[in-house]
Amino acid sequence: TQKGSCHDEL
Amino acid sequence: MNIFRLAGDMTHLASVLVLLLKIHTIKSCAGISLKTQELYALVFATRYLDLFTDYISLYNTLMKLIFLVSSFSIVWYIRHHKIVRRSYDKDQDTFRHYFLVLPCFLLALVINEKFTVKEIMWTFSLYLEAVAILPQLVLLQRTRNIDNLTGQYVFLLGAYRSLYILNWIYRYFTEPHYVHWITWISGLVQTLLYADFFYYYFQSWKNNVKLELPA
Repeated sequence: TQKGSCHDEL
Repeated sequence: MNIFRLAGDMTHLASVLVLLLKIHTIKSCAGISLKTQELYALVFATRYLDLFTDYISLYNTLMKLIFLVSSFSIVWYIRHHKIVRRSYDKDQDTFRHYFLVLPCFLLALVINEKFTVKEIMWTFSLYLEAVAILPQLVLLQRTRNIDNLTGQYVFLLGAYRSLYILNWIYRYFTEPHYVHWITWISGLVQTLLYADFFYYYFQSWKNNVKLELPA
């Protein structure tokens, strides 16, 4: 699960 | 995750592996800019601060570890390995890369998505990555004779960001509210910096001649 504007890319 | 992003990550991984392979097998870093490698190590160090705090996926964590370990070990090889360091041409690799770090940091302080330490460091790493290749491109123009592995390394490094641009376009159209202007613009600038290299790389491949960059 991703919080707010956490960045899910490398 | 989409095919463009997976292809981009695999291309990025390939670029790092090509470089490690070159340095580890032929024990030489001829034509490789230590400054670009130092900048990349800094990029990963500042971008992956959330490595242990935000768990996104096993893939994400694994890749971050691989990029961190590989970039720092490349810097170590070129600086400290008794054989590899001899092939490092510090007289040619003279780009003052510290002049890139400060402007990127100042820019990250001014233009960012959220004024938090983590977000500013993340934005700094984006701006820095966009210009990190400059010392390497300058070195390529100086040393003229580009060996295949170095050419492939730079090509893969440029190609990965181009694939990421396709990934951003795909995500923009498939995910509502997926808008990251800062990421998109710095990624575009980064790819444009490779444009002339790509042109000469493609020409050398098409005419089957050795890759030469104009002085």
